[in-house]
Amino acid sequence: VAIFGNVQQQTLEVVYDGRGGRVGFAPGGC
Amino acid sequence: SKRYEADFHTIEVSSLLSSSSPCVLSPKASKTKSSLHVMHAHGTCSHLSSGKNAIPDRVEILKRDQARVDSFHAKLSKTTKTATRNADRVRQRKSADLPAKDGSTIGSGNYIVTVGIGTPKKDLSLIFDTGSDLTWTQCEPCVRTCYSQKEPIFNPSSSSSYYNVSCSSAVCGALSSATGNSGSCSSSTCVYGIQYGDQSFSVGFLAREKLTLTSSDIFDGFYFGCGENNQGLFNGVAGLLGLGRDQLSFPSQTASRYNKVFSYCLPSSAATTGHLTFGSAGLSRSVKFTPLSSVTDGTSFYGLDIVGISVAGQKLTIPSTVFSSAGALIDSGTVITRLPPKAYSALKSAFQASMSRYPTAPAVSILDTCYDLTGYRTVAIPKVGFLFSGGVDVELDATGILYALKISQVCLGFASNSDDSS
Repeated sequence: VAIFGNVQQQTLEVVYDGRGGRVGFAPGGC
Repeated sequence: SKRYEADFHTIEVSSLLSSSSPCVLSPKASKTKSSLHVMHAHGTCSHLSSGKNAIPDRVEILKRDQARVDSFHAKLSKTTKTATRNADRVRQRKSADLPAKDGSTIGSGNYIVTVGIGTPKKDLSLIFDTGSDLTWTQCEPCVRTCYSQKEPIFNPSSSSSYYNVSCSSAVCGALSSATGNSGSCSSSTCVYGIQYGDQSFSVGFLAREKLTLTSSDIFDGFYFGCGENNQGLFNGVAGLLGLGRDQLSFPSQTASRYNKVFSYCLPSSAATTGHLTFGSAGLSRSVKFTPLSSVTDGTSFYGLDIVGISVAGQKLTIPSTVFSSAGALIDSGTVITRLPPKAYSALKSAFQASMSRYPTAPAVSILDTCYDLTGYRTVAIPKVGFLFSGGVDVELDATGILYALKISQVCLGFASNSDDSS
């Protein structure tokens, strides 16, 4: 599989919604 | 000029390597009720950053990162093969579908949070990991071995809220899916064992304990591993916070409070903190959601469907099957993004074309596209974007494109998998 790693996640707001079955992204999260 | 600004980042070369600037704390983590500060384990903001738990060098980080990726591939490969077999055979119990032994390696580009365990609470710094499930910390009396950690090792006999779990309890049976190993018994007490892909491991008692996130977010009876025998490259942290999807993970155990929702922001430098926030309060209105991919069904990973990549505003020509045949997952513990070879090749070519004005440098470890930026004050690098299913377009921050070993060797921070189907 491809893996989206933590260097590329820096400063993004990454949202895990386990119950809703989705992952979200927004810029400038820090 | 406007087009150039839209498609390129201009960054200070000196910002590519860690500085010794004073720590700047995340305002969101400071203000939000269910929020913790996230920091590099060995950055300026971390109290772990001194002495013999020195930060590993970046080549070593890349080596450990590959071990983690290899173990993910092995785990998913076994799951896929088992699922295929089961299509032709009698359906087996879910636990039988899981790999017997391997977890992931801990890696070393780690981010940590501090939580309180026990009564009275002891603050412990844990790696936060969306790629694994069981939360554990080292415990006294360390009947075999404990690795060196910065904070005092947790002693359950000093806590009034600590309880061992019986090996006949259902939660002991749940260990097989959370760790890859069935729980065992020692004097009627449930014993867990988790081994990671680089041979790091933690073995100890499965226990219930009070876990304090913040002064307002306290959980009685949280199941965790009290590790009496621990070895590996944990770099001075006290253990691990498992944020995967298994029933024993932190999000599952706290689902009644947070509804399995959490978010984080990883800081772009070692001198700033980000946040790890539980629950949906305070989420940015600009968040765009992509569905979890079925590629990780039967595992506790968070799967994604990547459908495209752009460089300098141009969408790369990559057949959609390149992404769909391999699938993807997101992981807080993997450092460098891995791509199928055909996708990586397209990304690399477009990046090289945009960086042709800069002198190249030798490849290092898994990174094969490097530049010597000696003598430059600023550098212009092409913007990189990922398109996920559901039309979710994510532009990476400038710090998410390069990985600097030294100023004379600054590399494209992506790597290729070994084949398109892995």
